[in-house]
Amino acid sequence: CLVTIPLTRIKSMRENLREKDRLRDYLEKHPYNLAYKFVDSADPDP
Amino acid sequence: GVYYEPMRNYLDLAYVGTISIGTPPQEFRVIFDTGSSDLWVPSIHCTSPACTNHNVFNPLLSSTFRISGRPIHLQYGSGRMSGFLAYDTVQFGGLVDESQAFGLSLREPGRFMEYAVFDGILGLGYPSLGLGGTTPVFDNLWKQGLIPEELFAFYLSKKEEEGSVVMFGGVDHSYYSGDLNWVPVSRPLYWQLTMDSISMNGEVIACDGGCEAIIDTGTSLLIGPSDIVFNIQKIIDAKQSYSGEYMINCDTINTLPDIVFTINGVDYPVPASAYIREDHQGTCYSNFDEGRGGLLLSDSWILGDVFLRLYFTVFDRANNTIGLAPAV
Repeated sequence: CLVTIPLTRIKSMRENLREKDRLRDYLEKHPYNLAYKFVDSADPDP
Repeated sequence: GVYYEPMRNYLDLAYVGTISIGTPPQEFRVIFDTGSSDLWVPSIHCTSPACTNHNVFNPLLSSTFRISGRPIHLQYGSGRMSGFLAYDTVQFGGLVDESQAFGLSLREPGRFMEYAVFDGILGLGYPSLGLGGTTPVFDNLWKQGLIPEELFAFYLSKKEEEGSVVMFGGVDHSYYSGDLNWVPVSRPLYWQLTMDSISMNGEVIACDGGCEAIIDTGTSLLIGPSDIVFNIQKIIDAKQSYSGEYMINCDTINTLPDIVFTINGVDYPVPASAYIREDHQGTCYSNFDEGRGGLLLSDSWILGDVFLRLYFTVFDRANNTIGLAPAV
């Protein structure tokens, strides 16, 4: 009855960006944020 | 008609599984994510550049597809997805989950999915974390009597590519050694527990007096409050690079002591070989990262794949507990 799903480890977006030398630019534009659930915002692109 | 849910930065996600949606089935590579609760994949109507790199769902090809017409907007730590809610049959590992609610993206603005190697995300968090009025995949599996026990478990292999699994409805004991230590979920929203402390060489270096931690398969690193993580980077002599990452001398993998996460009175050591990662060019980076700008979670930790590769983890919805044991 146990259902097992194989998972494959893939190259992360960080590695992809680092290889393309775009990581710094990405991190500056998208700083890590832990929680957004209670952010009061509307769809910025309706 | 606008719904938001907490999602994080998927920059480091690295484990994907295959599911199919629709009749006949259309295949997608998704992250099985305990830090969110919804399922979504890109739709054929998505016009964003990010969608061109991924498998997209075509509703017209599925005889079991039903549309709800409800718009959804999922806000990420690094971008957002806009689309609509739909229902269809979802299949994986021989399970057939009928009338499953899922999101179909119409827009994935920004670049956040452009570099992703996965198509979508399958959330395994609590229902209250997901879109209101919908039943998450795991809850549907249980309600439809498709699994014998109301739990699932993750084994993340330390090897490069293969060997990792997520199991539903039971636990395969061959993936861990010793006994599972059960910890109560402190807040049934995320898979969240109360951690006693974080120490090195017997000295508490963080989480003094206790703190909250989320066990999250959708995060790769060990994420903590910025000032505290900054202090840990200093302790392990990690230096910030031009890209903002913390680099560290690879030789220290052999000399730095374990960092011990104590949970419910049990020590879970994380060796330097786990909290330092070496890339293919031979450069080493700290696997600690800081959470920025978080609201309610600002004092919490997120224990991601770095921790889960060391400790087999059972997520028990029936008892609201998390089981941890050393992975083999």
